[in-house]
Amino acid sequence: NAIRLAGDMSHMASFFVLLFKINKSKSVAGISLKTQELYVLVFCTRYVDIFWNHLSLYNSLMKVIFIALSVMIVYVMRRGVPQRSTYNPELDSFPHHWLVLPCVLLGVAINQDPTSPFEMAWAFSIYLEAVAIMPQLHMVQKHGEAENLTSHYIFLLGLYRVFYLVNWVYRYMTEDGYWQAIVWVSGAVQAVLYLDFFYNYVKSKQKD
Amino acid sequence: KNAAEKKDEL
Repeated sequence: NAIRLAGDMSHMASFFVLLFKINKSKSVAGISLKTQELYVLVFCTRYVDIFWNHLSLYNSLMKVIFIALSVMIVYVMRRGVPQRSTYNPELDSFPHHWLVLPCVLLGVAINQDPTSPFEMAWAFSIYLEAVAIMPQLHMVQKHGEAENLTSHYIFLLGLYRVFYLVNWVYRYMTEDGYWQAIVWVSGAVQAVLYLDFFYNYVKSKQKD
Repeated sequence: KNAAEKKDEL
């Protein structure tokens, strides 16, 4: 449906905005490497089914694109010259292990098929995605204010989540028996994390 | 719907 597509497009746009920013400004200052690495982990654990679930060409293609773009971003941040010298590890100080560990435990404990390692990995990726933006938000707070393109990037990620939430409501009403507790609860948590950012983003845009 | 069929989102 169109709402879901809008979500995917803003998600994809967020990658391109970030790649544009780090290529154009030659700097990754203010970007959390931890968040970007968590996204690589999210996509790699969620999309292992790319090898056997062929629901549509669109889905398979988007999975490849999401993995490739997230790996590319981490690559430029770690290896790019001069980008790698502009990274601020002292500001990227969020204790990310405390995000990953509970998500692993949750993924093992709460999933759609307790006998399947894939379902555990999949549930883990859903839980981790919900909180993966936290190191980035933490960095924005420590920095004081995010650069324009960085804030557009975060905004697009939050927007993607909002579109997906609306899409779930739509699907629940139009598709018989459509019901996804794990995804909905995690998605709602994820959206809530953006509230404070959204508020400041809109406020600063009004000021400009 | 089974678990695999439900995974039609990204």
